[in-house]
Amino acid sequence: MFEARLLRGSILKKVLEAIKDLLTQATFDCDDSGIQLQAMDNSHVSLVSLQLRADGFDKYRCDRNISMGMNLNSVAKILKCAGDKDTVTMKAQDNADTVTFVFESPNQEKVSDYEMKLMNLDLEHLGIPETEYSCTIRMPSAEFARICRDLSQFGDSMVIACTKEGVKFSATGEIGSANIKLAQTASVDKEEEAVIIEMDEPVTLTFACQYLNYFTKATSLSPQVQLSMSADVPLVVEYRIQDIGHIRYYLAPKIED
Amino acid sequence: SKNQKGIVGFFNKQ
Repeated sequence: MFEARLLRGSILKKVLEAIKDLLTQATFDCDDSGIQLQAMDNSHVSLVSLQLRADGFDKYRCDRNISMGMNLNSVAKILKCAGDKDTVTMKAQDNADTVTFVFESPNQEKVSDYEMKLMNLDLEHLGIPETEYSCTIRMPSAEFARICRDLSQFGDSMVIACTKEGVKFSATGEIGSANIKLAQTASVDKEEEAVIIEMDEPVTLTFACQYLNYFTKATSLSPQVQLSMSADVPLVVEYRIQDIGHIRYYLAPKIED
Repeated sequence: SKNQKGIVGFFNKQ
C-alpha cells in the first residue's frame, strides 16, 4: 500500500505546473524515504529531478517500493480539479495499475476522487555526480523569471556570466542586444530578496532561453532560486520547496565544437 | 557559433 497525504495540496498542483511543459511522461519512484522523479525532456537537453521527502507529508506510507509511470498531461488535468486549499492524497495498492488522487476541501464537505491508469515507462535513468560548482547564485525567483522572459525576446540563447562583482545575463539577436546586471546585495535584510553570489572562479556559459523559461514555471514553488555553474557542465536551477524537498533542473550548455 | 549539447553526455547512464 502506498499513501501520501498533503494538507498543502497546492504544492502538488504547482509541481505539475512546473514540469508538465517540459515532460510528457515520467515515473514517480516511491519508497519509504519519499517520492523521487527524474526525467529528461524529449530532446534530451535538460533533466528534471524532483524530491518530496516522506517527512514533509502529513501522512506517508509506502510498504513496498513502487514506480508509477504517469502521463503528466493527465496528472495536470486531474490536479487542476483540486482547490488551492484542498488536502491532496495519492494512493495505490501494491502492484496496482492505477493511482487514485483524493481531494478534500478544508471543511471536508467536498471529497473527490480521481483514478488514473498508470503506464509502464522504460525511461533512461542518469546518475548525477556530486559536483563542486565554481559559482552559485541565489536570487529572487520572480526576478530570474522576469530576466528569462525579457531576454528571450532578443535571442534564442542567453549568456550567464558570473564574477565576484555580480552576475550578467545577456542576449543578442536581430533587433539588437540586451544586458542585465545584478550586483550582489550589499546588506541582507530579507534573505528572500537578496542576490547572493558564492564564487571560486568566474564562469561564463550560454544556454537556450526556451528551457530556462520552462524552468521558471516553478517560480511559485519558492521565493528564491539557486543557479549553480561550472565551466562546460550543465547548469543547475534549483527551487527549494518549503519543508518537503526540491525541484532541480539541469540544462546542458551550448558550447563550441 | 555554439552548439546545443545533450544532457546525456554529462551524466552516467544507470
